[in-house]
Amino acid sequence: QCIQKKITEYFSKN
Amino acid sequence: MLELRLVQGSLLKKVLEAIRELVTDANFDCSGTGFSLQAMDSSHVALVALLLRAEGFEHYRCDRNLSMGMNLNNMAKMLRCAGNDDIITIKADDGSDTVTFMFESPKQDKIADFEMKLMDIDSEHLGIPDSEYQAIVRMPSAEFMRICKDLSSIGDTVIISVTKEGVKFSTSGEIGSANIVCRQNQTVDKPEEATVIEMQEPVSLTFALRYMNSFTKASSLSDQVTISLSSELPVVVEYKIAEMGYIRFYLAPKIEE
Repeated sequence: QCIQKKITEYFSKN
Repeated sequence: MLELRLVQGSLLKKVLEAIRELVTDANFDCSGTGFSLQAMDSSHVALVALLLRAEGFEHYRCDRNLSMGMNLNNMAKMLRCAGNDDIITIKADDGSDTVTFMFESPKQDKIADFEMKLMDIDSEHLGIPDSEYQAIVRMPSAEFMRICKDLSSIGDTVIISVTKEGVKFSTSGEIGSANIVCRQNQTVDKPEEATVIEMQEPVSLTFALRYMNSFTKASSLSDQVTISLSSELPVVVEYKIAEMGYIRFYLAPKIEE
């Protein structure tokens, strides 16, 4: 089973 | 005071059509560098980054940095009223809560003003680091669009694998499975039909086809698409906008639990 990662887990807030 | 005159107004129309399915409301940022946008979809799974450089506009005046919140569906409604050959000028006064789109026909015999209300949008701006990618695939954008469309009739996700053999797009669903392999092909007469694969090491990642299909709405902006893959990063699907900049879509992968 795959889980969908989020963009915010890779790129942090500016 | 902001005044941006874009002779090839159709570019702006195409940009809007490319992103409005993914993002509902977004801040357009205007600075000395250019006209840009960064926005995530509502699930924070995908991110779109747009840049139209100042040099690409026939006239570019931006006295101070300005962020204009727009509803993209409303903006698309207004831009659909511009002819494909029209020159589009974007105008806003400092502190104003509206933006004006001016459409001029090529013969200058018809000039239209559309004023749109701006909105306050609380958006997160993410820092996107420059990264080295394990594999970069450049291929015809129409081919990539076709592959995403075809695979989404079979399954919901696509596995993109790059090896020295080429790039493989795979899916599976209730009715069966599909694999499409594209090999490097630089021998074509037309550079826009080439497929070029730069691979540092093999990589294989899984993505939701729904988002990939949405990205391919930008295909009319560019003959070629660049797909950059690394196992620790979101994929980047980039469409260059001739002479002006780019539209980049970032999509977080699906990971085995």
